[in-house]
Amino acid sequence: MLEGKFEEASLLKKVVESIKDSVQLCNFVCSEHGITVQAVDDSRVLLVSLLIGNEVFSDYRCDRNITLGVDLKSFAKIIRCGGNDDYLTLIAEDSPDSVTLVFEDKNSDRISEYSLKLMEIDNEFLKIDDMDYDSVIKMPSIDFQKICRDLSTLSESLQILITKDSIKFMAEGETGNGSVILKPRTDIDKPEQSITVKLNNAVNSTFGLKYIADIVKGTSLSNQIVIKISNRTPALFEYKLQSGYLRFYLAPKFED
Amino acid sequence: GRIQFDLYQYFQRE
Repeated sequence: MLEGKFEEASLLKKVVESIKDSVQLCNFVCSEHGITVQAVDDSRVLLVSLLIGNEVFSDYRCDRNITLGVDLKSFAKIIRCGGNDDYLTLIAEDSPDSVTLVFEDKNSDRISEYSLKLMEIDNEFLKIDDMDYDSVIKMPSIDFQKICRDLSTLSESLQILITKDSIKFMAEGETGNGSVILKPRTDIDKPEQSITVKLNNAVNSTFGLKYIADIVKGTSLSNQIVIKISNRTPALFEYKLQSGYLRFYLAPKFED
Repeated sequence: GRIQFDLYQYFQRE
């Protein structure tokens, strides 16, 4: 049996809102370590990998592995019914055909209970090994979101160039071009404002902005985003959770 | 023009 209680419903709300436009049907695999999701979007360009570690929950028990096949659009509708500050408990039997969500308002005795029907979802699992990346950058997630949104007004593609002392984001379109250059900086008072670059090799990679527009929906999950890029391989965009992560793997675009 | 690659060109199915 699964019983996982979140101190605040807002965390699961944010997670679901962050991924529901990338993938619709996905299996939430629950084990003693927490909940994991891996799913690929229909175009097979973007992969979502989620770990909500058991330490995120104020109470957590899961005696044996349980898979919850979830339609995220329906899940999002139910999860919006609870308040952000409510306790949220997920409950499922060992071989469930539904999952129960219990919201508890901390300021009153109100308890709301919803159940979501589960589905058999037959998705392929991709094996992703730990890779050495040419470059790893860490920057404020909100800045990355703004840069991508601004440049998406000009082009469908975002070019990222990384050297040891700068990160350059570029977009070239029919109506004009744009670029934003960032320099590494350490902010001791506000570490979440820092920008770091670890470089093994200079990077010049291009990605589809429509996928990046979905990735930056994870912005509210973490102050910082970690971007790991190698030339000619998928890049990893990561929002760290208190225990766990939301990762997106995005395949690059190449010059024809 | 640019070609969009897909993830199955890099990652193996388990």
